[in-house]
Amino acid sequence: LGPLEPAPGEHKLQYNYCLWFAKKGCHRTSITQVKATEQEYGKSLHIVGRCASVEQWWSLYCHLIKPTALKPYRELHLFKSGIKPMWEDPGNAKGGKWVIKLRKNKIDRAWETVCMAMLGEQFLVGPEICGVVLCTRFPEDLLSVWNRTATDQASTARIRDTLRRILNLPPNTPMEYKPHCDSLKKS
Amino acid sequence: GTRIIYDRAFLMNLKNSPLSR
Repeated sequence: LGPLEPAPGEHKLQYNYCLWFAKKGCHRTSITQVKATEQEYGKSLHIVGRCASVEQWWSLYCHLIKPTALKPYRELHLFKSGIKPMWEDPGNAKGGKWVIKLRKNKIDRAWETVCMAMLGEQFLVGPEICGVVLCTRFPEDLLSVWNRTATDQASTARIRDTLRRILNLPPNTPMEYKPHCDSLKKS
Repeated sequence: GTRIIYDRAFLMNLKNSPLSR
């Protein structure tokens, strides 16, 4: 992919982003052949579009169907350019993710809100954010925010608190932090 | 360097700008 620039008059984003789509579920099926599974998962990821400005983001977003219109076990990944949305990518390998389960009636708005917070640098954790992921399931969907360094407690706490605030989550909403190395060991 | 920060209201305002279509 060639370089991407904001057009004249557009509002540049702090980072360029890539939107990916995958048909697989959040959990991988193969237990024994990690490498084969990694390749298989990589192949299931398709780039939908890219954006370097707010206007390019909306132009992309307005062409997408809403998360509630997606079938179960579909994934949307909005990641910084240069980071592939896989645990094994060097940008993610030492990182982890906050995962929130959301009812279908909340997911459209929540996905839009989390994407906007990332694009607008609302998490205030410098370069720590890698991307956000939506996994459609049944009856609830999963929304996750991936960061670079699972051991960076200040950043992970700030991401959690920002998520609670922007999504207006009740204080008792379960939120789980999963380091990717644990996910890799399990698979 | 300076970070480019946009809040929700600002981003929503640009959703309907002619450049966003």
